[in-house]
Amino acid sequence: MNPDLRKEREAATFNTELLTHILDGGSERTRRRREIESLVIGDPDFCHEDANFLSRSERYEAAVKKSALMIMKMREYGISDPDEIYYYKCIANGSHPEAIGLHFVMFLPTLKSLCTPAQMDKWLPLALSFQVIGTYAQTEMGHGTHIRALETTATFDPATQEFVLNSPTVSSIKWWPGGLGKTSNHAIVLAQLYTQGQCHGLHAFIVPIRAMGTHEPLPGVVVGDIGPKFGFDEIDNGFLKLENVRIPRENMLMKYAKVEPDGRYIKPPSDKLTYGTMVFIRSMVVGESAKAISKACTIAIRYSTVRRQSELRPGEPEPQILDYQTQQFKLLPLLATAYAFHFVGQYMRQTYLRITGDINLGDFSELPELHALSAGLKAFTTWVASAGIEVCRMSCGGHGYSHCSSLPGIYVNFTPTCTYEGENTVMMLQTARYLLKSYTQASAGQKVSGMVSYLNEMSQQRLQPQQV
Amino acid sequence: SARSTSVNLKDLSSLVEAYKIRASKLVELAAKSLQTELQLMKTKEDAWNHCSIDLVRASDAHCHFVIVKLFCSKLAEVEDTAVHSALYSLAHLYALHGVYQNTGDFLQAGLLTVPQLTQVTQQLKELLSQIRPNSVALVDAFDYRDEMLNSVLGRYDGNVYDNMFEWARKSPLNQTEVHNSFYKYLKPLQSKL
Repeated sequence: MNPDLRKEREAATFNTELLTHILDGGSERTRRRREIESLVIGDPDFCHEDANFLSRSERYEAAVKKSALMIMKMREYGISDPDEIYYYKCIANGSHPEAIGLHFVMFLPTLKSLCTPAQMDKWLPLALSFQVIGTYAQTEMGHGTHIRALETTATFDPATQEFVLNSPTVSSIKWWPGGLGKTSNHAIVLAQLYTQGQCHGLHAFIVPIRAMGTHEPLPGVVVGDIGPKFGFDEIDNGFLKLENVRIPRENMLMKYAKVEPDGRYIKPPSDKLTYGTMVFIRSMVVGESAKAISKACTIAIRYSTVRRQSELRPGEPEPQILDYQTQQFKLLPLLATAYAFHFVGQYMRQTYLRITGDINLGDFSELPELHALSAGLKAFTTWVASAGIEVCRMSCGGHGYSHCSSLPGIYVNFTPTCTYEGENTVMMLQTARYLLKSYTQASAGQKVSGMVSYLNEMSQQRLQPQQV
Repeated sequence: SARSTSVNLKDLSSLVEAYKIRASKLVELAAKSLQTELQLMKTKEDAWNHCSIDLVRASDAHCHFVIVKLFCSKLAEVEDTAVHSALYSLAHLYALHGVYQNTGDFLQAGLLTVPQLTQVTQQLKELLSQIRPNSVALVDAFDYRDEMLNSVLGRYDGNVYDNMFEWARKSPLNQTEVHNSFYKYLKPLQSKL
């Protein structure tokens, strides 16, 4: 153990273990997390070459191998609780993304939230046994967060009881979904629904893109990888062009909106339900912001106590760089931010689960607040965390630039959160729309509730004055 | 509409209150800005675009308030005095640093006075000194195993330099003492010049 680090640990004024329990949500959860982490650390199958020295193709292959291994091992150990799966994956993946991550974080949740019971019976067993490997194809080459402008079409043909899917323009080609390029054989495609000559807006469809045995692309499907990116080397972010691809009527996810066999359209209770998966991801990204910034802080703060540089007083030994006030000013507010985001991440997760529970019982009253809060907090935390990781990197001097610090990897794999699942400025404007609506209501004397309830107090704001 | 008020920089609950008022002021400001644009006979959509900077600023202040508020609420759940004290300092630093970064908003809202600006910096410095001795313990509490961080600089044991040298030696460029490009390009170049 480095003597400086040992001294730091001995001088702490609190019991670290107790704080870990708070962060984990209880001592039992800490115990179980560590138990699961040990399963991976002690497993020779997970000893592999440093990904930093591999080519992109090799990294993708290694990541697919690891994903397959993880699934097998978790089945073997009987790990099925979502939190425990998360612990297992976190330690196995480190700071690298998971090759078939979209299957778990978007494909499966979308099936669970938008399928009818009959659809669930059909698709879930296939997805859980990985006969179906899926992704979520929403973004198009020319269209991002403004989903009403998406161009992909799904036209119902009552004669054959099929939807015909098309990418009518180059800009409508699906672009960016993780796992779409090479890994997946199915995609949930978001497309404008046409039936009886009318467009009914965006709806979700399960589209087979590769044959389930041979993995060859199906007729009418043009699919592939979009090439190297800033980071995410483990992921085959892909493109998808649909040319008159026919899918059965049952492949439209019909828990809320429906198309009857005669082509009649039945509206969902809320338009926002189609994008529920994005809200789920946004809610979870808040916790991921905490994770990324806390990892970067851990690296930068430990290194700042080991690294000695220059001199504070002439003739004396070089001090630890964390003793420089400027270094503290860079890192300690970020450490505080990491804790703040951690607790907000816990809150956002609980709030998401509570409100989606209500939605499943038919209560949609809190859906607008969930949308607004998840959008705003996703944007706020990812912006701050992205910039913060970069500050941590530069706090480590030249060594922060090396991949051995892990800081470049953390940055390039985290910073896409500022643009995926809703570009941040657009997200902030969505939150603003909700705030203004609430402000208008509060100004008119109507009570607003939840996190915007402070707007009720606008006319009576006061603080305890203090002498200046 | 608000009375003249100022924030007590040493009191976390006063800071939470200040964030709340800042958020409501900025929401109000954005709403008024939108109203003004609408009166200029623009379409609703154009008016929205013309005040979108104000709108984003209002959202930002709202989110910031939510985060400060939730962090402070969390403190109430912490029973151990020493841990509570460490977390309290962090929450205080988080809130105060936000004031430091957004002094314009707090001044504009009448929550901060110009003479208080020096106090903000002074208070920040005090908090940095207070947190500094616990900083390693505070990152240790995240409990990231070395296998998860995969960082030579952030190793738990702090043995950075030996391991950095080991890591560098694994670089594929070090597989041969002389790289092939020397024979292919540099040697011919040397022989020609």
